[in-house]
Amino acid sequence: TIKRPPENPPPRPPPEVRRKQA
Amino acid sequence: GPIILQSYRAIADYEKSSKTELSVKAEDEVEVVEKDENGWWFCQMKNKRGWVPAAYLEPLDGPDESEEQDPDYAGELHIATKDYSGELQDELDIKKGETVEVIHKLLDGWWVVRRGSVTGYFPATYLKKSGEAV
Repeated sequence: TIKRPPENPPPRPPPEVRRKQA
Repeated sequence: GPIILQSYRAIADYEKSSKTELSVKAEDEVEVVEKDENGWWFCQMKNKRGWVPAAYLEPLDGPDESEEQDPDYAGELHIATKDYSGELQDELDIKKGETVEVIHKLLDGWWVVRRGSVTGYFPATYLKKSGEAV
């Protein structure tokens, strides 16, 4: 069974590796 | 038929901060079992399973833009459920109870929102849809 996701916002990767947003 | 899971590649190292998360290294390949709207994706890698921030993953088979909703420039009213101070320059500071307009629901859980004339990113997990009409 899948547990609930964490309640905190998911961290964002450092800007230099962040994939391009559409 | 069999369930085909989508494969993704980690774009950077991610160190888990709770037991239900999964640590990944850059270039690791994971299979995504469930995509939560808040930007945490439940993944499996070899015999390990756990939640990974979607923003750390890129699809192996090209962009998955088809899953993403188009921007809604009219904006959909939401209320902040928690205070949040932006950590990066492109994030907004919003207090609990403030109303914002959601313009683009991105799959990584960081939505583009507008408050007055200011636009920036805000965590989806701290927003709930308002009952009011625009």
